[in-house]
Amino acid sequence: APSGSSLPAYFIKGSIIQLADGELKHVEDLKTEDFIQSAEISSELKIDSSTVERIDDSHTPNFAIVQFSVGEHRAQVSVEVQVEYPFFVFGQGWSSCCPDRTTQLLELPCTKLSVGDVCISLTLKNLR
Amino acid sequence: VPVFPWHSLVPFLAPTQSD
Repeated sequence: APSGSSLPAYFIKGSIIQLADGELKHVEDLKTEDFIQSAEISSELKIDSSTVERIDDSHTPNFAIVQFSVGEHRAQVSVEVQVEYPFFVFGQGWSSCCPDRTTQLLELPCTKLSVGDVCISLTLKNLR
Repeated sequence: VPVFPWHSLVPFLAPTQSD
């Protein structure tokens, strides 16, 4: 990818994403409903709400540590990501710690990820 | 042109199951 970012190619504007029902969309055109409906079709994956609790600088340049409260049990999960890494916020769309960098590197329209934002994440469906 | 599955885009945040 000519993006200058080490993020996967599917985050670059124009990438083609296949939803669970087979429909194809560009990554920048995805809506909250696309993820919810795809998860409903999925036999293994379910959508969890992950609320941003903290965003801290990492010791690694251009990385941030994002702490989430995941699911109904509010489990604490921290991830270290590039500051341009886009998360999908419910009802809002792509958001990152540094939206300017996301837009510059990936051309993906993006807003600022903030404490309190509720992101879409995945967990396994209960297989019991 | 590569086609990516929708779930590639979503972080997999799996809390430790306690129940």
